[in-house]
Amino acid sequence: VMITREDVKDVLDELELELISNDVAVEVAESIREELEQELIGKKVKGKSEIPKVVERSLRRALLSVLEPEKEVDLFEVVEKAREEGRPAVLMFVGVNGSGKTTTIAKVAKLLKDRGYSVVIAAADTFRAAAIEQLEEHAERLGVTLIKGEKGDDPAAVAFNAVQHAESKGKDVVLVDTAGRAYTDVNLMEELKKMKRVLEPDLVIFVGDALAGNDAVEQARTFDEYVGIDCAILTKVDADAKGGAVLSITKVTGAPILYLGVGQGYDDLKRFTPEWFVERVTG
Amino acid sequence: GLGDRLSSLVDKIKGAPVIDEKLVKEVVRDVQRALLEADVDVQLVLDLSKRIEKRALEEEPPAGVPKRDYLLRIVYEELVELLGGEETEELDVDPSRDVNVIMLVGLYGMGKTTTAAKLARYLQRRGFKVGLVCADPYRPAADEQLRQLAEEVGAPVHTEDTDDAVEMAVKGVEALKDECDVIIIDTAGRDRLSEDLIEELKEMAEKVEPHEVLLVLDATVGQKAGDHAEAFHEAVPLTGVILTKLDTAAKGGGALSAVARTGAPIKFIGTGERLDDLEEFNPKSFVARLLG
Ligand SMILES: Nc1nc2c(ncn2[C@@H]2O[C@H](COP(=O)(O)OP(=O)(O)OP(=O)(O)O)[C@@H](O)[C@H]2O)c(=O)[nH]1
Ligand SMILES: Nc1nc2c(ncn2[C@@H]2O[C@H](COP(=O)(O)OP(=O)(O)OP(=O)(O)O)[C@@H](O)[C@H]2O)c(=O)[nH]1
Ligand SMILES: [Mg+2]
Ligand SMILES: [Mg+2]
Repeated sequence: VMITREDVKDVLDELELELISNDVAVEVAESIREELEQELIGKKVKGKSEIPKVVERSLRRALLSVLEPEKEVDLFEVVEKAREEGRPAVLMFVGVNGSGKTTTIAKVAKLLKDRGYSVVIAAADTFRAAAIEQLEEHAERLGVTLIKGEKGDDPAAVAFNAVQHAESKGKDVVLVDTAGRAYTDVNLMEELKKMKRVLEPDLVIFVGDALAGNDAVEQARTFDEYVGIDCAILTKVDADAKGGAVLSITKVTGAPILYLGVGQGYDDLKRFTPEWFVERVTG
Repeated sequence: GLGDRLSSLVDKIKGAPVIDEKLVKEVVRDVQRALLEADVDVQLVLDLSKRIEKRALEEEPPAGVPKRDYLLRIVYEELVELLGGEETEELDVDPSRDVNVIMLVGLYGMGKTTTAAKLARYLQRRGFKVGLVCADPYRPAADEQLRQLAEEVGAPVHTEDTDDAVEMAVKGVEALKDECDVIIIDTAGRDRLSEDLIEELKEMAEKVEPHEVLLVLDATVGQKAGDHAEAFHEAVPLTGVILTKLDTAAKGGGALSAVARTGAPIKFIGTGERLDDLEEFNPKSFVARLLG
């Protein structure tokens, strides 16, 4: 028997709302629903009772296919490749205000240091109150070099200095912290674009907040438009967040989610797997 | 935006004597989508839809009011009602008191520390002598951040070299209550799953007896806003909400659930990173923006 539109309308409506209540952006949930509709309608099944199971299987496949994008990024491979080329790898962290960039940089610094790499952090948020001091504390605790300027200095210049320092000292990685910014602020987005042009980073890492809802889509899309996002890290997953932003971010940018921030400690970074999210939604 | 979509839909029914059911359902679907895109809680959207649909089918527009305007008005009214009505509630700061204590609480990175300084400036402009207290012993350079903002705003600030947040708050109030008539306490970010941090907040409120406990909520927060707000409210009764980052494109629908679940009205909105970027809440313009 063939599945009809009527057979799946209600269950797909429910699914769409389920995704939305998991903080998947409305446009992403709708697009997934359309894909499912296309796949399911006309599909042959043994009997109508099979339909719920078939829908679930299709949903899993649809979610996995979004979360396993074409682009594959491995942090350590990127660092190794730069090493082979005899230069430090430059990783630039970007995102909106308060998303967890600075804290995430500290975690990534520890991750890399534990793997034996030498790390330099660039305090290129020269705008916000005590942004530099916040990194100073992290750098001291972690035992990594911090290259900073003064509050108000040109961020790209500070970051560039850090890269030059890393080059001259033979350091493996430079982690560039940038100021949080509203993607609606054209001047700030242009400033970020300029920084990318100056640094030519190996990776632009978008740091998103798992507590965010639909705004995650616009954030990812706009940052991708201005600087190009290579991969993403989603923070505050431990704060009872649904995490639907992983789907929203990857769907609109094709950038894979590398890690999840699961707390405020230096070890609170865990590798993201697509199964993790699929389980949360279907489990 | 929704306004245009509703207009074009309702143009179809201009001639109709009563608003027909099929069209109401179409309009409600459009409203649902707009609200979900604005991060309003799914259940709240479904409840609201039922109420709007019911009113749209049962009520007759008053003579001379076009159907389009009446449908829109129902949606606006229901949303403003949810926010506590058209009147914005004032901050409970009384100049005749020895000292007014305000506590800012909320999730990580919402804008509490920045808002503390903004609120200080707002109150200074109204003739209050405002002091700032750092009660965040966890975040690296939290005290330094508040110090720099306090300097910018010209307010006395108290920080304490301890890892005990309650002690920071208590000693801060002690230190500033003679020279200030309002004291704003900035607390560390926390979430409803961090039991000891929630306990800490309870203990802090018991000791400093705040007149205002304001939940600082980021307009980008999605479907979990209501749950978190409720948890904060259970720990320490909230007297208000400050919705931040409305200068971005985020609609702030999460604030609707926060208000609906706690009864705490939105008192201010944050509209940027500068210390002047704080405005009194206006329910009607918030709803207009929510509906796009
Ligand atoms: N629970 C939890 N909190 C986090 C996580 N990541 C960051 N935070 C907290 O979120 C808050 C903001 O973190 P920051 O690292 O300052 O964020 P940011 O993006 O650098 O902020 P700006 O530079 O001001 O834009 C801090 O209180 C962090 O401790 C996480 O994975 N889990
Ligand atoms: N665009 C915009 N940014 C804001 C607004 N309010 C605060 N911010 C920014 O949001 C980021 C986080 O602000 P904080 O004041 O450090 O947030 P917090 O809640 O104290 O953070 P924790 O103490 O770590 O939980 C900073 O980059 C602020 O400048 C606002 O209304 N609009
Ligand atoms: Mg930062
Ligand atoms: Mg703070």
